Amino acid sequence: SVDPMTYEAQFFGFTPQMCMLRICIAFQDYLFEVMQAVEWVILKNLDGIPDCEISPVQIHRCTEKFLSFMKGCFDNLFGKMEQLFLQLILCIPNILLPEDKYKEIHPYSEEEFQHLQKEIDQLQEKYKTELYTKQTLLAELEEQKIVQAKLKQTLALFAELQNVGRDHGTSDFRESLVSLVQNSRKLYNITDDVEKESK
Amino acid sequence: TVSRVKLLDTIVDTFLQKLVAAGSYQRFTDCYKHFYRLQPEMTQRIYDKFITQLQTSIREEVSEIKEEGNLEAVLNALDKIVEEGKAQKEPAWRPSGIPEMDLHSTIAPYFLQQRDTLQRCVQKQEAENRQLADAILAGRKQVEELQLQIQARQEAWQALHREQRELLAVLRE
Amino acid sequence: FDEIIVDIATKRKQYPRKILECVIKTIKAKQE
Repeated sequence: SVDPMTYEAQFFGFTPQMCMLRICIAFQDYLFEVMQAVEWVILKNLDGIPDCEISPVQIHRCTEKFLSFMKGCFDNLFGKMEQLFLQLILCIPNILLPEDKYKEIHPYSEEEFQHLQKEIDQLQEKYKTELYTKQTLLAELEEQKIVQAKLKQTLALFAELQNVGRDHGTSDFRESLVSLVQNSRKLYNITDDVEKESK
Repeated sequence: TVSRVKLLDTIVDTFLQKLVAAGSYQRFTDCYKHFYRLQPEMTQRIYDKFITQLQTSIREEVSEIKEEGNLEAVLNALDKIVEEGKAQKEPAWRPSGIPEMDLHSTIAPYFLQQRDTLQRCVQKQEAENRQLADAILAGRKQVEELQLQIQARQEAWQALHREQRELLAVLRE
Repeated sequence: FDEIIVDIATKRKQYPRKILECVIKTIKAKQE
């Protein structure tokens, strides 16, 4: 079972295994290249020796023998190096990466998150209701202002009427009317008497 | 704690040392026996060159990989993150494999903020509406009083008017 | 397989931030 090391890949941007594969292939290529160069130099040297008994095939066989031995050691050593790389260098120990910091502070379960979203939706509805209420209240306040103005206007009218009486010397219009009635009754009685006497 | 970069260099050096130790001159001459007998000095020179070249190539490769992936900076950054997080006792969080769930923790603080803001807005609006409602009740009361005042005036005037009519009736008589 | 791992890991690294930016924009727009 391969450990995909996704958390490491999240940090490095590549999988550690791929990195090690890249290093392994590169190292291997160098080993082969250097061995090729060794063989080439030896053959070059043999060319310069007259009546040399050693054939290129022999040298090639020597190269293969040495290379297969080196390859065996290389694979064994590289395996160990890879293990150390994956365990000590290209691995994320028991820590959180910066971009996951929130996970630590706010581990949120599905239910909690649903509940939070529901709470927000309810609050939004409530806020809307309160805003509509505010509009309604403001509208009634406006209406009240108009009504109160009208009522005050009417009262003012009555007050003006009151004042009319006062402007003509009578404090209270009602009393003045009453006194008018009494005066006119007196006047009536007087005219009545005068008429009798003149007869 | 040894830095990851230093660890990397040490591991590569050890790898090379062991590889060179395994591919010893003895082993080399065993394989190239005939050539060695023919030209021992040349064999020594070729072997030395082989080892030097192998080490140089591998070290250059490691430097190239470090360069390419900016590995030194990345590993130093990782050292720093590990240093900061080493107090972590219980198993650190890891992606659950369900993106929605993992995302919740990232988004939650902002939703909490939104919820708190909304709560404040609602409370503020409720308080404001309570004040408005009080003002309306007071206004209704005032309208009522004004209506009563007007009613009183109106009744007084109507009484007056009635008396006026009686008076006129009397006078007309 | 390796590409899939790197692809998923990259998304895990980048997408929360991108999504967060959208979420924050949405929240701000809602508030406005």
